[in-house]
Amino acid sequence: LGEESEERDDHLLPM
Amino acid sequence: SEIEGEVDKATNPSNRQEDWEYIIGFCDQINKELEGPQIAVRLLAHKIQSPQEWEAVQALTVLEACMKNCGRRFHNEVGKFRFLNELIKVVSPKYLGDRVSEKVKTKVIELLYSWTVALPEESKIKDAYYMLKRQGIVMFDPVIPADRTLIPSPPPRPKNP
Repeated sequence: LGEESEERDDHLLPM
Repeated sequence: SEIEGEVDKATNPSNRQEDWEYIIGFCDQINKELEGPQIAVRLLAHKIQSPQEWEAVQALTVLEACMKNCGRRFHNEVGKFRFLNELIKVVSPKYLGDRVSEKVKTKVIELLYSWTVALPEESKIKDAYYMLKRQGIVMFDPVIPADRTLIPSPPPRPKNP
């Protein structure tokens, strides 16, 4: 579950 | 953490040259600790954004050495946007790009490109690199010298004096 939520929170920087 | 002391030694601006004893010591420490890769990439991101060019250059050499010596666990941390975004900030004029030397920016782009080739399974590295191309921050793929490609071999050790 921890890994899944980490994946959801991992976004490319807005440019 | 011991990792913090090791990264300070390996990137110390008063080092006359890249110190491979310290760099290897840092890699060894990462491999020993459960949370080693997570802690290491956070510390390295900070050093890579240093206003002191020599500190940033050494941090990039350390990062390259870790990618060769610290295995999948380390690749997985580098392959997260959380870390890749810190590299993007260094080369993007919207963030730190205007204040960072060409030498540091060139090295960041070379590393990113070499990982897109060597680690195709880390798809976020490709996403980050191609975003930089779309933005015109990377105009063409750099030529990576053969001795700098990511192959899992030990880096050169200093000769005994």
